Formats: sequence, C-alpha cells, structure tokens
Amino acid sequence: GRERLSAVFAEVDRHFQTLFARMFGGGRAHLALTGSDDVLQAGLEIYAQPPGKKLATLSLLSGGEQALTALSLIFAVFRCNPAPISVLDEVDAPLDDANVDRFCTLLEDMVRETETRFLVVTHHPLTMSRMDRLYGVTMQERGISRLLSVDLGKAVEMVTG
Amino acid sequence: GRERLSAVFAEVDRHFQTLFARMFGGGRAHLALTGSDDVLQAGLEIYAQPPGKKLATLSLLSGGEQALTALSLIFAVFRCNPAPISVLDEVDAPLDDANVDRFCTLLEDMVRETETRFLVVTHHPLTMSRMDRLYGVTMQERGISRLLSVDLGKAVEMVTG
Amino acid sequence: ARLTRLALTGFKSFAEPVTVEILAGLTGIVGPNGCGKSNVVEALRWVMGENSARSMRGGEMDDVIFAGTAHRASRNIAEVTLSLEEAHGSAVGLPAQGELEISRRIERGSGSNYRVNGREVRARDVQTLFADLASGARSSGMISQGRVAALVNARPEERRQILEEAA
Amino acid sequence: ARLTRLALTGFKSFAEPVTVEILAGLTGIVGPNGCGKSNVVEALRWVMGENSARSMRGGEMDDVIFAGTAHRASRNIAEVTLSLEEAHGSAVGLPAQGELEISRRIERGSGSNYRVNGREVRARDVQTLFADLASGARSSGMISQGRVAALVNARPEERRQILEEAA
Ligand SMILES: Nc1ncnc2c1ncn2[C@@H]1O[C@H](COP(=O)(O)OP(=O)(O)OP(=O)(O)O)[C@@H](O)[C@H]1O
Ligand SMILES: Nc1ncnc2c1ncn2[C@@H]1O[C@H](COP(=O)(O)OP(=O)(O)OP(=O)(O)O)[C@@H](O)[C@H]1O
Ligand SMILES: [Mg+2]
Ligand SMILES: [Mg+2]
Repeated sequence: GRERLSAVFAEVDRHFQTLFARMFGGGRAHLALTGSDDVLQAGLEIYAQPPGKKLATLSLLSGGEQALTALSLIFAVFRCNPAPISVLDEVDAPLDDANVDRFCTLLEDMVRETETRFLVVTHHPLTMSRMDRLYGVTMQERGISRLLSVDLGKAVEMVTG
Repeated sequence: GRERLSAVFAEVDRHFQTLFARMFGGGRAHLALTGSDDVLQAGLEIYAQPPGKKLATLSLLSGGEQALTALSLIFAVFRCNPAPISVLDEVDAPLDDANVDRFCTLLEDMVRETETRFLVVTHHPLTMSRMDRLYGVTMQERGISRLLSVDLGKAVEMVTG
Repeated sequence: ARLTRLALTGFKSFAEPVTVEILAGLTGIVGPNGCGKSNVVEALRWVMGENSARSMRGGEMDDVIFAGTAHRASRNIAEVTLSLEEAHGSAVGLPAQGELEISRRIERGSGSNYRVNGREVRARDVQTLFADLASGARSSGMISQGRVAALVNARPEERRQILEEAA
Repeated sequence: ARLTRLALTGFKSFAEPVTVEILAGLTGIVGPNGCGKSNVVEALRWVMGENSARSMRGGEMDDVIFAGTAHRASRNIAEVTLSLEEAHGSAVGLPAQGELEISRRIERGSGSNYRVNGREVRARDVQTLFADLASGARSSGMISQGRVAALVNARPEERRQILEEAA
C-alpha cells in the first residue's frame, strides 16, 4: 500500500544520499517523487550534484558520473531489500582509477552488510585485484567457451594477450 | 551518380575486409548492398566472422568485437576519402589490452597513410603511451575545466587520482 | 535464499557443459574480448525468465542455442540450471524447503520450458519466485554490458520499478 | 584542408578561454571523470554545425553555455572558434584561400549565429563546408562517448551515409 511505499521511498532516498557522497567523495544528491501526488502513480526523479558543481540535469553529467550515480542508487536499493545476487557486466569501463577504487570499496562494504553475492565482469586489473576469487572464461578451442579458476597473475595475463 | 557510388562501395568493402582481418588477427568480413537493386537506394549490410567462429548476426558479437568491427569500417572509409580530423571518445573502453594494442597500431598506420589528425579521449594507460602528445583536462577549481600539456607520467597520475 | 550454482550446456558459446559455482562475496569474471563472459550473464538472466530475444542480443530465442563453429556442428538444445538453497518454493507450489533447482531448456524450433526440481512449471511462476527474492532477469542489480547508466537515462515513470524492488 | 586550432570560452565547463592546438598525428586527451574531456569533443561538433541539443546531452541548446558553479556566476554567452588552413571557402562564398576561422556564438535566450573570418554566414553553409571536407558534426569519424558500436547496431539504410562520406 501507500504507507509502505512512502516508507520505502524515504529509506532508499536516505541511503542514496549517503552512498552518492561516498561514491563521489562529496557532493549532494536526492530522490523525489514526481508527476503525481499519489505515491502509487508517481515517477522517481534523481537530483545529483557532484562536489563543487551546480545541480545539473542528469544528461549533462559525464559518462563516469552517470555510472557512479546509477550504482549509488542500485546499492541504496540493496540496503533496503538485498537481492541474493547481483551481476555487474563491465560497469567499471567508464571509470578512472580513483573511481574504480571507490567503487570497489563500496562493493566490499555491501558484501559485509548484506548477503548479496556479486558476479563482476571486468577488464580492469584494479578491480580484479579486489575480488575474492576469479574465474577466467577462455576459448582455447575457437568459438567454444570454457571456465576455469584463475589467480590474479593469470587473470591479468588473459587480458593482456 | 551510380557508377561513382558503386566504385566507392567496392573500394570501402576491399579496405574493410583487410582492416577487419588485421583488427581481429584473422577472420573474415565483408559489406553488401541490400534492400534495393539501385545503389542509390540500397542499405549497407555488414557481415562479420571473428576468427574460428561462424558468421554471426552482428548483435550476437560481444561488446569488444562490435567496437573493433565498427572501427574497421570507419578506417576503411578514411582510406577512401580521409577526413581532416577524427575524434574518438573512449572507443577503447570495451577492449582488452591485446585489442587496445592492435587498435593503436592501426591508428599509427592511418596517420602514416592519411593526413587525418586524431583526438583520442582515453583512460587507458596503454593508449596514452602510444600518443604523439597528451593534453590533460583538469578541474583544479571545481567545476571549471582547463587544459594543459602533460607527459605520460603526469597523465597516468591524473587518472589514478 | 542463496544462489549457489549455475550450470549451462549448449547455451551460446558454451557447447560443452560448464558449471559456475556462485560463492559468497565478490567473484570476478575475466577473459579476452569475445570469449563468453556476457554469455554467462545472459544464461543467468535467461533461466530467471527473460523472454525477450532482443535482450539476449539475438533475433529470435533460438539464437541462444549453440550455433556451431568452423569445426563443430550446431546443437538443437540448450539448457541452463540454477541452484538455490534455503529458498521458498511457495511461488511454484512447493513446500518451503532447502534446495531448489530451476532449469530452463529450449529446443530449436519448439520453444522452451521450465522445471523446478524436475517438475514442469510455468514461466510466470519462475518469474514470481525471483520477484519474491527482489531479483529476476530485469532487476536493477542485473546490469548488462553497456547498461550501467540506463537507470539515470530512463524516464521517471520507468524508474518506479526500483522502488517496488526495494519494498 | 587542415584543422589547426579550437578555441572555446563560456562553453559548458570551460568558463575561461581555452585553446586546443590540433597538431598532426595522435593527440591524447586525458583526465579524471567529469573534468571536461567530452565537453571538448562537443565544442568541436557544435562549431561544425550540430543542431540537436539532445546530442549535446542537454535539454535545450542554451545548456551549452556555462551554467556557473558553487562559486562562480553563470555566463550568458558561449563561443567556439575553429581554425582551418588551406581550406576552400567556396561553400561560404569566399575565394579559395589559406586561413579560415569559423566561429559559432550563442547568447542565452536568443539563439546562435556563425561567422567565417568575421562575416556572418548561415548554419547550412558551415555544414556544407565540412561535408565537402568529408567531415562534420555527424560524420563517422566523430565518435561520441559510448557510441563506437552505433554503426554496427544501426539499420542498413542508416549506414548508407557512410558510403556517401567515402565518395
Ligand atoms: N548461439 C551461439 N552459438 C555460438 N556462439 C555464440 C552464440 N551466441 C553468441 N555467440 C558468440 O559469443 C561471442 C560473444 O560472447 P560474449 O558477448 O559473452 O563475449 P565477452 O566475453 O562478453 O566479450 P567482451 O569483453 O568483448 O564484452 C560472440 O563471438 C558470438 O559469436
Ligand atoms: N553548461 C555547463 N556549465 C557548467 N558545467 C557544465 C555544463 N554542461 C556540462 N557541465 C559539466 O561538465 C561535466 C561533464 O564533463 P564531461 O562529460 O566532458 O566529462 P569527461 O571528462 O568526459 O568525463 P568522463 O571521463 O566521465 O567521461 C559535468 O560534471 C557537468 O556538470
Ligand atoms: Mg561482454
Ligand atoms: Mg566523457
């Protein structure tokens, strides 16, 4: 019902504000219900202001800033109602190394707080080094995928060709 | 008119076939005119077959494979009619290191063959190391962009935060 | 509930049977371009009930069946099985219990069907089972390649779904 | 023809005047997330005649004008100038000559205009000038962030444009 959804909105918003400031090392962000007074009909608007910048329309944010904003929102939802699994396919591709580091730190916190199991597809050596374990997908026989456990050294080798 | 466009099509296709095989270290690809017998109305279809794989619909190719296929076609067009400038904004983001290396080698060849000047936006240290020069964009004053010439050491530092 | 194992055979580039143990914490999946990493992600979304061939990057759903290579014949069947522990089977008419094995199997030209612990169930039941776990093929925590900023670029009414997941 | 310099002021996050020397070969542009790299790319596409605010990632074209920061007031004017050497000015009614300076200036609330060597010209003339150089805001060699695979994902009739560029 309405009460439940309003309470959930307030909780997701609270977590989003905290996680955004951690992901960006500052700045402010919040959520708002728009388009209808009825929480069951309203849309969800995102307001994001990276540190030192003016509140910008989301589309003007850079590629990396949009990725970090989206990840902050997804993790805020997890804090309210953790999914058993999350799969992140190369979400670190648009990030610079400083933000990859912050992203990995947040991932580690999520693992401590919830039981969510994460599968993280990446080409980034920094991200690889923060994983609990690594699976390598290979095509020793062209066109045929196989899976094997690898250590960090082997993983980095696989992507450096 | 028609003769001109047919000749151009044949030339772009020839270059595309060569560049694709170099970009992928093998495999085959070609272009085709579809949808109409009139070259002035027809659409351009792309057929791509990475080494050892079956000819797949383009949408089934991986993120990295699609990027390499697109870059091969763009460079094929340059070989026919080189533009004075090309801007590539993080086109290396989906690529593993082995393919970043091949992509950079092809860029160097293009520079030798044509007069095209390239602006390459990247976070990838490997790509940075293959550039003739590097410009760093900074926001020492938050929210205000400035530009300065940087060397490789400084550039890598800028993205590692 | 915990997801513990994903087994795939004949699914996309996985011609041979492959098992992915899903363990606690952070599991990295690495490998060169085109080796099959995103295909693993799609296998997981597929068994959870994804019904759009386009979101499997194909033209039709049969495109998830191993299509062969230069040296191997194509297959006619693909199957993906996902193991859960401490899951509630009520959505699929099973008593609340420990182990659930959800599998989906497709045969070329004749569509796909789902089974839970060997018994045939409807796609809708599987989708409900995952929705009850705040998960599922299209949940916000399943981010396909290149789609991380999709949430930010969506319209406000499209983002509502994320509130319902959190509820 | 050769493009030799891009000068921007008041354009997006470039509140202060900035000049980018465009030299032969490969020029890398680097910097942390959100520092303004893609804004440089957009400045180039904008002066070449890009008319869609959406493809400038904004809601309206005024969004390209510096909007201010926590400590600086917004501006009302943005201007980008692109220098060319050995270019033919015939598309804009100038004799074939060495140097061309193409600039575009926008004022908040009153639209933008183009000048070539100080003389006002139409947007269409600038677009034609670049089309004659197998270049332009939407040419295949200008790849905006996240769009590298767009050519592969386009429909066949959308890809035709690339043949016309090669002609
Ligand atoms: N039905 C199928 N049968 C055989 N091979 C397939 C099938 N569907 C897709 N493939 C192959 O799988 C490969 C793509 O795999 P995938 O997208 O998982 O790569 P990836 O490891 O994610 O690569 P990247 O790092 O570039 O994103 C393609 O080369 C494609 O031809
Ligand atoms: N009109 C404007 N006035 C002031 N700042 C603006 C304006 N338009 C965009 N910006 C700011 O520019 C920044 C984005 O810059 P840009 O997209 O060029 O970053 P980038 O260097 O490409 O980053 P990334 O590596 O993440 O892609 C945003 O933070 C945005 O707020
Ligand atoms: Mg992939
Ligand atoms: Mg950018």
